[in-house]
Amino acid sequence: FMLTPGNPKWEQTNLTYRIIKYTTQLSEADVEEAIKKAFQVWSNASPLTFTKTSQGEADIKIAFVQGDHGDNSPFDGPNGILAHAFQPGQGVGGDAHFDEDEIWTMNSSSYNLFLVAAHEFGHSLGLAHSTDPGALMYPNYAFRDPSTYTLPQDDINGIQAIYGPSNNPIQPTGPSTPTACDPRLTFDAITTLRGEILFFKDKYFWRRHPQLRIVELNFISLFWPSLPDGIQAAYENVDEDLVFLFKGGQYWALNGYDIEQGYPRDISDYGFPSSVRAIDAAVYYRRKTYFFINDQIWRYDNQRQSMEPGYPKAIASIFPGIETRVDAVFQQDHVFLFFSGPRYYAFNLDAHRVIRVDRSQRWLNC
Amino acid sequence: FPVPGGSPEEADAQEMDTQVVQDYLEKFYQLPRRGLRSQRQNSPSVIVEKLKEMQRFFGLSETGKPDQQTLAVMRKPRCGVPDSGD
Repeated sequence: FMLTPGNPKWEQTNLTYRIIKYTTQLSEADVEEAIKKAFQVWSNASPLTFTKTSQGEADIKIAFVQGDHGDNSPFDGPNGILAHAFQPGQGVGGDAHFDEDEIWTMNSSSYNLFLVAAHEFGHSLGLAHSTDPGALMYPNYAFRDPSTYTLPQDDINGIQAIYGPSNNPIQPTGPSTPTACDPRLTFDAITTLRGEILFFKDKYFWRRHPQLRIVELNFISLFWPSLPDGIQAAYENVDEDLVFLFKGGQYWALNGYDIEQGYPRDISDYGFPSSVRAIDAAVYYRRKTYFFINDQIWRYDNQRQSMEPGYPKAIASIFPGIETRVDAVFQQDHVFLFFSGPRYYAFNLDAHRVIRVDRSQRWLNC
Repeated sequence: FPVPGGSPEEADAQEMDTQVVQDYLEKFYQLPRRGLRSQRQNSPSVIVEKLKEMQRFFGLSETGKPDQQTLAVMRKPRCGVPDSGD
């Protein structure tokens, strides 16, 4: 996190706010609900309180305005700059302005007012932008589900660096963004997707570009708002150009970046017994789908559309050398890449043996 | 500068990219606005330094060049508050 240069802060902790000018795109009730919820994000993590006033002066004045609106920081029409806010202080200090030329929503379509407002109020309280891509104070917009939103730890640390701990007897904690080069990094699931490789972790995924070897971290919800966090297994069926994602007893099908209609479905579709309630890892190869659950492997025949007889078997009996539980697996050039803890094992399907063992994070250019 | 022998479309696209970079660095990284820049401030090295500062902030390779990944970040919707300075 970063504090605004000069460390401006409010001397009083009970602050007032007033919505001077509403947007025409949402009802006043929706705007007030989003704004109230956005302030709660910060009051939950600090000693600050926020009281709405409807007339007279207020510490934080909120307005939806267009283009050049007289504060030397003109807005730029749809997209681009969404909003801005001023650091704590008198007059314009603390005020937040939202670009009326944007489409403001209460849902996952851009742009969700609650998320943008919560970010701007961070500035109103003295925070600058954070370099943590998972932080609320990161400059770029990224949708996260407001109904399950919790302030990331980076932002909690920031606001408490200015105003001290929350008055709650139990100090709030928040999610921390996984760092690619953490030697203890493990993956939840991995799949290829039309040449790219997606590495899933908590509410994020890294996206590795095949040629450029560039790796970028994104929120799962930025690409697929309706998907849950914590994807547990994933595979690409290249013959159908579909990616399947698994969590618990449910699975989803993605066609590129679109979720197919009629999902989620239950994993019993594959013929698993009801005793199987989650999958550790999965990979597709030559019209067979391999599922890894604890120390066992199941094989599904995609042509017959049924689980193959004689399964489950011990993983090591099919893939000698793969002795530990599999977190994630994907296939590349007739090699299964098995990830277990902070290591991966390259299993050559022709030579039928492990040909390389290395640190998982090398796939993230670490 | 336009690539010698580049097609007019390429020159236009390059001009567009230059515009995106200029605007972004002026808005969020304190690159003095055109017309207000002194000779020194107008030198390419100042722009390269500001571009590296932006790439560092976003964890990009600090090439000092407007590569595709950098331009992609610059085109994302964002907050209007600068990433550095007041």
